Amino acid sequence: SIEIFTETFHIIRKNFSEIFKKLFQGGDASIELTDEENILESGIEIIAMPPGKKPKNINILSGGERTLTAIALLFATYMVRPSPFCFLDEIDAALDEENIGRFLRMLEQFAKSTQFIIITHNKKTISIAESIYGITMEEPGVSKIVSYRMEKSEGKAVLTS
Amino acid sequence: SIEIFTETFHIIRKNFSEIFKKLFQGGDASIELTDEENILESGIEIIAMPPGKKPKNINILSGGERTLTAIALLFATYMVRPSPFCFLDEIDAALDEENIGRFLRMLEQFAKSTQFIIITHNKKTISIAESIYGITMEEPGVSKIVSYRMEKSEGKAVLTS
Amino acid sequence: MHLKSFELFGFKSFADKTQIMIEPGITAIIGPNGCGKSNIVDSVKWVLGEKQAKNIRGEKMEDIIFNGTDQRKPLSVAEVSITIDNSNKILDIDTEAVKVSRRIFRDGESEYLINKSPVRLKDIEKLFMDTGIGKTSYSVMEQGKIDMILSTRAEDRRYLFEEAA
Amino acid sequence: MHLKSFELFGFKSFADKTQIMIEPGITAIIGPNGCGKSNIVDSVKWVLGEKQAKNIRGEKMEDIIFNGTDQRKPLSVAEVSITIDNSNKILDIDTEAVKVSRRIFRDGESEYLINKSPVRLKDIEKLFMDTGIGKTSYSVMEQGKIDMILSTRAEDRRYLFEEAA
Ligand SMILES: Nc1ncnc2c1ncn2[C@@H]1O[C@H](COP(=O)(O)OP(=O)(O)OP(=O)(O)O)[C@@H](O)[C@H]1O
Ligand SMILES: Nc1ncnc2c1ncn2[C@@H]1O[C@H](COP(=O)(O)OP(=O)(O)OP(=O)(O)O)[C@@H](O)[C@H]1O
Ligand SMILES: [Mg+2]
Ligand SMILES: [Mg+2]
Repeated sequence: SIEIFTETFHIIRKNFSEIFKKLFQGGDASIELTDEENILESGIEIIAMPPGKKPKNINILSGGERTLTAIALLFATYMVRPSPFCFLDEIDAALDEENIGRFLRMLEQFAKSTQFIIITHNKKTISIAESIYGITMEEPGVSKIVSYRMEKSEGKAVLTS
Repeated sequence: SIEIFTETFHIIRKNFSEIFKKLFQGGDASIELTDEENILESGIEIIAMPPGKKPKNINILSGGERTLTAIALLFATYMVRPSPFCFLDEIDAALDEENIGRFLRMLEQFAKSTQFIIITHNKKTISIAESIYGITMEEPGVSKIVSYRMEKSEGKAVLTS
Repeated sequence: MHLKSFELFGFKSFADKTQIMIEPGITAIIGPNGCGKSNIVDSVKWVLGEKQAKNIRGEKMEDIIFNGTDQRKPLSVAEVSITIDNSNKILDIDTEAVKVSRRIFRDGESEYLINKSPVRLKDIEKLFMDTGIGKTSYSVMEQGKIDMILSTRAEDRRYLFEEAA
Repeated sequence: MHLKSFELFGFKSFADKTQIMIEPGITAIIGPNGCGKSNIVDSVKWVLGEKQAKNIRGEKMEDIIFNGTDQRKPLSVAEVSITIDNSNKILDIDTEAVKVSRRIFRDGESEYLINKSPVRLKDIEKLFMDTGIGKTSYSVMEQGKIDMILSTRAEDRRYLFEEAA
């Protein structure tokens, strides 16, 4: 219905702006209906401005800026409709180390109420995980799983099985 | 003309197979014409089989396997028609550390006759560069360049200007 | 309601039966290129009801069955199960945990089970309705697709908001 | 024939004149997200004759002119120059080094120069014909596009082979 969609839209927009500002430490972001007259069919425009920048459209943002903006929108939607679990496959690929840190601090907040299963090659991301699974292919073409426990005191992953 | 295209096609196919086997340390790869009767308009199929695997089509390969396969095809084409210089923008993003190492060893061979300008966040890739430029944005939204020289003996990048 | 574990058997590169227990908080899955990490993500989309093979990198649904290596013969069936804690009875099933399974055979035949009882795919969809599970557009973020929402045309982006509303 | 240097002035985030010298071998360009690395790649495609704004992440060609920040006003012209060593006279110009420049103004007007003399875009294309420069489909690999050759349909892949032939 129009009321539910409009109310959800406004909440997501508010969340998106707050989360974007946290992840970018400044700047501004919004979502807008392309056709205010036709709410049930209108498209949705995304406006994202990292600190100091005035991008005319979202395509001229950098790879890392686009990833961080998409993450902000994802989390903004999550706050409205959390899923009990969420799978993220190498979403840190385009992020530099500083942005990975900001993303992870936010992920830890959301992880208090949602299980996150995150595939990554990044050491920083691995270091904040409570449990780690390693996949190997000792036999070519056949996947095998081993699990590690993070020895947080030593910052090292210890094979448990 | 048909002769030139066919001859080039066969050379690229041979290069592709050899380079793929080096990068994957085994396996096999080929390119095939989809329509042998119509060489001037035929499409080109890519077949790539990492060691031990029998993928039905190229889409079921992993992100890193696809990147490495595309790199093999790129280098295969290079051997036929080298460009004096080549720009590579974060092509190591999906590769694990071992595959980055294999890619870099091959890149160093090609770099004897081609200038490569490679954008990267990866420390291993940075460490094989002869010169390094850092881009910064101290003033928000305005790019500024600084250059570094690699102190290879210490494995550290030293700011030169 | 949280995820307790899931099992893969014959699904893509998981030729041998594999169980993955999921704790609260953050679980990292690591490993070299091509070892099977994204295949795990595909298996979750699939057991939750994915209808299109191309959305899990296949051409036909049967492509997800382990198709053999130089050393091993192909298998004839793939099965994925997901076990969800139900101690707060949010799912309309009277057990402490609910196990949902999906199987596919070489001839394309599919089977679905809830706690080992055969059901239809729409019973699984009905089970998960309004729980946030199964609406994978924002609970499964695939490799290389994180900024897809930005490249999609404005008109096509509605689905994400409609699912949340 | 090798690249000696290139200059950006007013191109995207390079509001101030910036020169980049290129040595033989491997040059790495590093820096945080959004600092301008891919903009450098766009500038090379553009000075070599890119005709479509969308191929360098713009909507209109004028989008590549520095459009200002909270602290700085927009500029009215963007210029990129590339200097190529020509000591073996492979390029049909009688100088030791050849400097190719391209400018664009806010009203969309474009200028092209070879060694400071105004020329047309097709003179630049003619200069680079058969040198491997300018055919950027395999000498410029853009961010996120490395495996595009694998996702393209078989029929559309010919261009890479035709350029090499
Ligand atoms: N039906 C199948 N039978 C056997 N192997 C399969 C099947 N489908 C896919 N595979 C194999 O699974 C591998 C891909 O696994 P996956 O995409 O999970 O890798 P990954 O761990 O995510 O790697 P990356 O880090 O590169 O993304 C491919 O090499 C492919 O050959
Ligand atoms: N015409 C313009 N005027 C001013 N700034 C611009 C213009 N066009 C693009 N930019 C800015 O350039 C930035 C993108 O730069 P670029 O894509 O080169 O980043 P990058 O260093 O490659 O980052 P990443 O590591 O995330 O890929 C954007 O933030 C964008 O706002
Ligand atoms: Mg993967
Ligand atoms: Mg970039």
